[in-house]
Amino acid sequence: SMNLPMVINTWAGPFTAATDAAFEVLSLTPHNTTALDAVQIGCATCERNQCDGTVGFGGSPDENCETTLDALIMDGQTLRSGAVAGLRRVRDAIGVARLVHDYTEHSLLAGDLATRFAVDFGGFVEENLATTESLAQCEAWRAADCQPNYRAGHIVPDAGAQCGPYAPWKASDSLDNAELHEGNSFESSSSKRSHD
Amino acid sequence: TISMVAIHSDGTMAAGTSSNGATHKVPGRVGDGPIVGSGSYVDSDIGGCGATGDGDIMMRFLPCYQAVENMRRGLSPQEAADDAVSRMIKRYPMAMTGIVVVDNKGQHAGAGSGWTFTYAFRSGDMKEAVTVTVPAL
Repeated sequence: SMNLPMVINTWAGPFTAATDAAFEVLSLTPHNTTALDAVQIGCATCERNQCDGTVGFGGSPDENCETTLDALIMDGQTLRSGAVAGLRRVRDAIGVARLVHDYTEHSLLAGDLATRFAVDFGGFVEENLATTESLAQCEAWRAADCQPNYRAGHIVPDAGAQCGPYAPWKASDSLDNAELHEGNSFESSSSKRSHD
Repeated sequence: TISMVAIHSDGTMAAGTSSNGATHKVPGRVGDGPIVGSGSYVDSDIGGCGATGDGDIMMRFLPCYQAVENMRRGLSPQEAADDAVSRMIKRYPMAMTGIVVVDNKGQHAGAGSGWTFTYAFRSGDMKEAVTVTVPAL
């Protein structure tokens, strides 16, 4: 009576490849595939395709030009979940999240030690997540004096106009050269804002 | 960010999220993607939710947990989504947010703010995914 199976996800365009991939495994092999499998396959499709650049390797470089990945998977029957945060040097973030779900009692592994878990336990391969495009994006940002910039508060040098390294402002620091950056340049210009 | 909810033909559900976060973030920053209830949330007894947007803001509101709990209290998917987004933009009017909400019967809706949010779905005997455009609240 219900129009099942069903897959639904954020965004359109290149993201529909993930919708279709997840739906087709549920539709074609329902006896061999779980909803959890479908979500993993769908998200992995977007990771491989890089979708619009906000998923997978080679996108959203940080201040140091590094791409790191976040992923979560959750079972609606058990309410168990597995996740990785700030995963470095491993492309299949949703696959590592699935390992956390399937083979640990934890909910979230982070950073280099999540990478170690992926390599040692899951046999994942470490590789550079940067691409020519992501490095160019980062270099363009640096060439634009690191603008826009997520730093905020009283820091030196002024993150609203200069690249770092940054440090908290101290009373002994000079007040010359507009060194105080109290705002957040991302908040002041929505057109420049990034997002998850 | 991709955030996805799947419903098996047997009624079981799952959700997941994958993201490379915000561009030019401070190294070490983690967004809302891997946070349960923020990036996504699912309870097969009720429904599921996926989210995208300003992760630093959204993770403070657990919008997907909020949306699923809204449905548990009897709200429709659209009412649940609108309420979850409204709670965020009440405190952060400029926030860019988007959530997609589906109940365990496949009824779905989306809500967003700060941009034109879209989502995609495919169900039953549909031959390909269909896109839905969501006006900003």
